Parts: sequence; structure tokens; C-alpha cells
Amino acid sequence: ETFLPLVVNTWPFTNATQAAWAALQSGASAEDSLVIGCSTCETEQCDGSVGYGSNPDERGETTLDAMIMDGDTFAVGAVGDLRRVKNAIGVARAVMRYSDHTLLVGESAGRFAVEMGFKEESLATNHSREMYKQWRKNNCQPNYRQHVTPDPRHNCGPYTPVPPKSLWHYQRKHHDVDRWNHD
Amino acid sequence: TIGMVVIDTSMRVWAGTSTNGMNHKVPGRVGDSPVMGAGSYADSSVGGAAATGDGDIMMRFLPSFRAVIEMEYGASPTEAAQKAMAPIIKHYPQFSGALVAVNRTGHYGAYCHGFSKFGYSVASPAFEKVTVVYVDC
Repeated sequence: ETFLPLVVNTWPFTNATQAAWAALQSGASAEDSLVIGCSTCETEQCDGSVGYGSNPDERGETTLDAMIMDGDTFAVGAVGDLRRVKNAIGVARAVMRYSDHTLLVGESAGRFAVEMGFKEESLATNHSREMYKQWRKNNCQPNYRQHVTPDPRHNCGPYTPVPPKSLWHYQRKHHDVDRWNHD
Repeated sequence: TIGMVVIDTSMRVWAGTSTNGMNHKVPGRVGDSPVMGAGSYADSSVGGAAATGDGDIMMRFLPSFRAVIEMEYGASPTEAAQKAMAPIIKHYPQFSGALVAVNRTGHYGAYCHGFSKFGYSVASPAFEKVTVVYVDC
């Protein structure tokens, strides 16, 4: 027994699911439907975990990651640490369509996106600025650094490395990953 | 993060992700979302999967790839999700994450760890409208 077509996505982002489903029902390809679904979340900034204006890095800048994969041909396009371009899933598809590569990252990925016609604009919002401000005010906590000085559990950077005197101890800390802070 | 799998009536499977990652990350950090086999994976002869959670941990185990492989070996989507998450939980019992898996006939399942519960969204001929399915972690 089959139940097709089908759209499934992580988290209760029902508008994204509905957008992809409506696209499929109107005759769009699975590829287009997936891009429409994920783009909906980017525009709506689903839970603050997708799209612009949230979860800034240590410097206060929001960056985006995205990927698209075709299960027929195993074609993949992906983008990481994308800056100043909002439509990350669109850029991932552009990587797949307009290059022979699989993953582009950082400033160069942004430059590629602009070359492919995507608009360059700030990803900051009042919300992301406030998140950054509160983080600084809270002595840069939570913090993902380790084996550096000053102690990253209580201090902001800049940091310099401090190798341990005995054995290296790689222990992933628990960083309160939840519905609003996750990959 | 959103991780999505779309299957059309010809059983063509597409998977994708989009995210702004972890809050206050070290500049330059990239999570699991753009890593194929980690954030999501698709194989039209089997199905697809998408993961969410602590990407620094999850990307070390390629759980989406693992889930699709488990389905290829005969596991149900729910079993495949559980098997894909098992090694992560074994090595990092404190981690939080979830994975949804879908086979090519439109059957789906999920497994999660570290959250109290995990919700994912489904649109299918089996439902009249988009439905949120919850699993206890």
C-alpha cells in the first residue's frame, strides 16, 4: 500500500509542509515543492531557527546553511556559512544547478549567490541584535570555546589557546539544544 | 532547522534542509544541515530521512544516511530512525536530536532523544490536512 505523494518535515512547521504539499498538488516537481516548502520557513523564520534575523554567531552575524538532494541522480547542492543572502535553500539549488560542486561556504558562497542573481542584504534584525546584546551582557554565555584563555565559561574573547598540562580531554558540553536552538 | 523529504507519485525522492544554526556559534561554524547524509539524505530506490538537533554531534554519525541504509536492509522507517540514532546516544547520552525517516511508499516514522517530545509535520493522502505527529523521546 502506498501513500503518495508525501511531504514530511522536522518540527511542527505546518505552513512549510502545506506550501510544499500545495505545490505538489498543483503539478510542481518534487524538487520545486521542496524548495518552496523550505523557502516558506526561511521567509517565516520558523521558530527563529530558520532564515534571517536569529541565532547570530559570536560576532552578532546570522549565517545560513542549506542543502538539497535528488534521490534519483544523487545530485546535491549545499551551502554553509552563507552571509547576506536570505534564500539559502535557493542558493543550495543554484550550487547544484550551476556548478559541478557539492558544497560552497562562506564569503565565496555569498559571492556565487549574487552572481546567480540572489539579492545581497543584511540578515540582521532588531531581534538578532537584541540576542547578541543579551549574550554579551551575560558574559558571552553559553559559549562553545574550550581550552582557551580567558575562561570561556565566564568571559568574552578574544581568546588564545591553552593546551592542557596532561591529556587532551574532548568532552562535548551540553548546550541546551531545544526547539529554539538547534540545527 | 527545517529538514524536509518530498516524494512524488512517481516515487522520486528529494530531501533538503535550511537553518541558521546554533545560537552564538563560533564564526565559521557549519552544522550538520548542509552535510549530505547528516542533515538529510535521499535515495529514490529506498526513501529519505532528515535530522535535527545538536549538529556538531549528529554530523559525526551521518544519521540520515544510516536511516536510509537501514530501510534498504528492510527496517521500517521507525526502526531505521531508531537504529540510526542508537550510536549517537551510545557515545553522547546527553545529546538532543531527532530524525524522521520515510520509505518510498510513503510510510514514515521518527525517533528522538533528549527532548521531552518531538513533533514533525506530515502531508499525505492519509490525512485531510497537514498533520503534526508527536513522538515521546
